[in-house]
Amino acid sequence: ADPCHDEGGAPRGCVPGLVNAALGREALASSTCGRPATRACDASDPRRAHPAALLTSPAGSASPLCWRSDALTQAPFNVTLTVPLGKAFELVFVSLRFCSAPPASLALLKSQDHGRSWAPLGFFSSHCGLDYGRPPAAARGPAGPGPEALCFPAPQVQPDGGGLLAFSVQDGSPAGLDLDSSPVLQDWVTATDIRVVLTRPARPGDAGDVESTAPYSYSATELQVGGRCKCNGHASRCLLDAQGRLTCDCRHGTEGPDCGRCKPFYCDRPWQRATAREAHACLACSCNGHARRCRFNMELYRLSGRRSGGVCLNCRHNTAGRHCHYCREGFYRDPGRALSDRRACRACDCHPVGAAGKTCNQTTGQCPCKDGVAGLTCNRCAPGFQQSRSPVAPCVKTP
Amino acid sequence: EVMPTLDMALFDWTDYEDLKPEV
Repeated sequence: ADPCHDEGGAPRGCVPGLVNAALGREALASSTCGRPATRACDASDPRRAHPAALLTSPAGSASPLCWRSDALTQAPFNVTLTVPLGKAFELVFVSLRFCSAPPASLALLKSQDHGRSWAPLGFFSSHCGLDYGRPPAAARGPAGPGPEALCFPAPQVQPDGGGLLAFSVQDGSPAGLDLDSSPVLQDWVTATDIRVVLTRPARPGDAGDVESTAPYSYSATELQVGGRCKCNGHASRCLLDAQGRLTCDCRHGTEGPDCGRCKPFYCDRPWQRATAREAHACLACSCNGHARRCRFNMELYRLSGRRSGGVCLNCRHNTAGRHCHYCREGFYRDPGRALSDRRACRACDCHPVGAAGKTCNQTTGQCPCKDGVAGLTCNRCAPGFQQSRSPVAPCVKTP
Repeated sequence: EVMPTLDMALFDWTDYEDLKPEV
């Protein structure tokens, strides 16, 4: 079964499955313990190392299990965890398990341009105003028209001394927005990289003076980024390309890492994201097999009632026109051949003396004959005429 | 009646050298 086409072969919207996009990706931490080695942490000893790779490695595959930061003795206590996802994903949730008391404040950021710029997805703090200058989400008024980064309570300490950050990406989004129909929401959930900024360590009982608890270290594992490989509804899976980059297995005449554009010959209408109801497949230009390239013309598309805007380029086999659907000057349609036949257009072959020009009727192939000349190519004198010696008037009335 | 095709050899190109088709 092909998720991108129905039983009849018609295209339909399709999406890759929900995965942990961070799994196996290289996690980067701005601070990791073990250099220089201490009694508890030695980066050069696998049995005592706590590298950032433990954040995104399969559960239970390593021992120890948790990444750990260096001991932080004085402010600022910021430590950044970054996971490049390799390509754009549409996020559903982000979670992070803390192996020690979770921080009192942290920020969750995303990048849509492979780490060049960052935007917040959410903040988590026991003191939203103090840490991030914004009101707690619960105390905030009605949601705005679009998604925004809200400030949620910091993760609670669990009985085992750890804690869990669990964030649903649509938590910052007003209810009722639908991913299929809301470009704003599509943009909100799209990320190529995820970053967690651990801002302030927890202090038992309060969130005030953290320096009294120093040195402090953060420790975490299982950074999960739940999402779907972003293919804009035109692929049901993502694969590694020849260069080892994750890319959509595009269908519907689309191409690109996210199926974000139409393939070169598939430009009869503008690219569109597929929805659950409509595949919006890119359509091949109609060139009757006489052109390999085409371009999109918006004006023609509008004039056609938004049905067809492709213009064939470099029509071959002596054809011409927007769809290579008629014969170029000096050629006419052979009625015995299909329009898609390589020899659908025959040369006019107008007689150099008997014809008044070289261009024949494109339908009948009739050349324009001089007076008294007849025949499809004007190569004979008409009845009642005979050949003269003058090439200007090749046929004269028979005396 | 099928007329014979024009015979190029019969034309006199003396005054129309510039119109003469290349063979």
